[in-house]
This record gives sequence, C-alpha cells and structure tokens, in this order.
Amino acid sequence: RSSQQEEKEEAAKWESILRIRRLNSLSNGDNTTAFYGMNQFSHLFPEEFRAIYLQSKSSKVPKFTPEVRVEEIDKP
Amino acid sequence: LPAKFDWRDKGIVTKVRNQGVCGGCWAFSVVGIIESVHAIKRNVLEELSVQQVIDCSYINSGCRGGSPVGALGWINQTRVKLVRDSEYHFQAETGLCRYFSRADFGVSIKGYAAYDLSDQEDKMKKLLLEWGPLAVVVDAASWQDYLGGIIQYHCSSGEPNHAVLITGYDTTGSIPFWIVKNSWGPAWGIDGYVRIKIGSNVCGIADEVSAAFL
Repeated sequence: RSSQQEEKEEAAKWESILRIRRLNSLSNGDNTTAFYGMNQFSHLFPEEFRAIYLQSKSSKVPKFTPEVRVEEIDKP
Repeated sequence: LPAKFDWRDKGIVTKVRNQGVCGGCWAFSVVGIIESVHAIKRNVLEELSVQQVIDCSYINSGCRGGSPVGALGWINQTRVKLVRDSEYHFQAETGLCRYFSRADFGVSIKGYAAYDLSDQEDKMKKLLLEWGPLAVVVDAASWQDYLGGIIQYHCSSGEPNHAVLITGYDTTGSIPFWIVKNSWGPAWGIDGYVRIKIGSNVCGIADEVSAAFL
C-alpha cells in the first residue's frame, strides 16, 4: 500500500473515533441500547462505506392490508 | 404469538456470509429467504447461489446494486432454479450468467409478497411466523460502527440503502427487538447479526418487507 493510502486510512480512523464517541455519548448510559466501536469498517470514510456496502435500491410496495391473500400476489 | 421466536432455533437459517466489497446485499437477502423457505418446506437446509442472482438478474446491477423486490420479481417471473452455492461460488464481483440444464438441482419459487408494514410491526411478527424469514431494506448508514446492543436511536427511516433479513424477534426484555441477519461476515455485530427495536420503524425496517413462497 502506498503511504498516501495509509494516511487516508489513518484519517478515516480518526474520524471514526470521533463519530463513535458521539454515538456512544447519546445512549445516556442506557445498557440495553446499541454500542459502537472500531470494527472492520473503521478505516473507511462514511462516503466510501456507503459507496461499497449500501447499494440496495428500494421499490415502491403497497401498504399491507390483512384482506390481501397470498395467492393474489403471485402475479407479475 | 410467542414472546420470543427465532427461525435459527428451528435450524432453517444458513450461516452468515460475507459480501466482501460487492454491493450485492440485495441478492444475499433474497437468497437467504429462499434458502429458509426451502428448508421449511423440504426439510433440507442448503446454501444457494448468491452469485447466480448477481450475474443473471439482468434488471439489477450486480455488485453495483439492486433491489430485493426486483430480484424476487425476476426469480418468480423466469421460474429460474437457484443452484447450490457449491456449484456457483460467490466471487464478490459481477460475472457472466451461467446456465444450468433443467435436470440439474435447483430451487424455484411459486410466488412472493412485498409490502409496506411501516405502522404494522405487530403484524410483521405474525407474518414472520407464517411466511418464514423476511427480507427488508433499511437505512444502514449508522451500522458502520455497530458492535452490539439494540439499535433504538440515530437510525433514520428516510433513505433505504441496505438489504438484510429478519430471522426472529424477542419481546421478553424491556426493549423488544428484531433479530436481523446481515451479510458482512460473522465478525461484524453480534456474530453477524444486529438487533433493532420493534415498534417505531427504526432504520425503516418495516418500509419494504418481502417474502418468498415455494
């Protein structure tokens, strides 16, 4: 890896540390809520993480109504 | 409904996989629910090919992204048979679609459902029991740093961008939560899983819920 790449990853890690501190501080000491820390994605900036891992597109789907029968939705 | 339920306890959920640097979460979620309904119906748990869906579902964009509902629509319409993962390995990049003879083993579906259940999470619990694991699309921007616990805050429902599957729920504690299987490997989160609070559409978990039928 180039030193430029290492520097970029180091910067991303520092940004992750700040973000993690902020996320954990918002839990108000509640021990049931989520906790955050360094993991395999900490070397990525959020925009890089988004570009690689968050690539699902949503589709417009109807509101569920209990009357709808499963057989009816087998149509293209 | 039971206070706690997890399809993993019934032995019908395959192990957590790792999508690597491929944006194919949409295919992992869809193949995950088909593996489970196949196991429920035929009593055989087998890993099916995610790569086949990534390569062949032409309406999606392979490792550059896709939609679980779009993939289910394609699988349903073409009646394509998903082959075993061992026959069509995951490569973490989009490749050429491989065809298999009709005589080969494969799992096809007979139908699917996709709904917005955003104010009906109680109903979702019932559907989970009736239909099997559910594929959902969530806003996972804040999951980058997740280690454990129940996500209750800082997870908006505005921008769905990641597909996962719900395998169970637990309402026995003070905070009821969904048990959600991810595709970022077992080292991420709680052995590859994440817990999401039930009841206020946290991360948009109920905005786009789909299931497959065999």
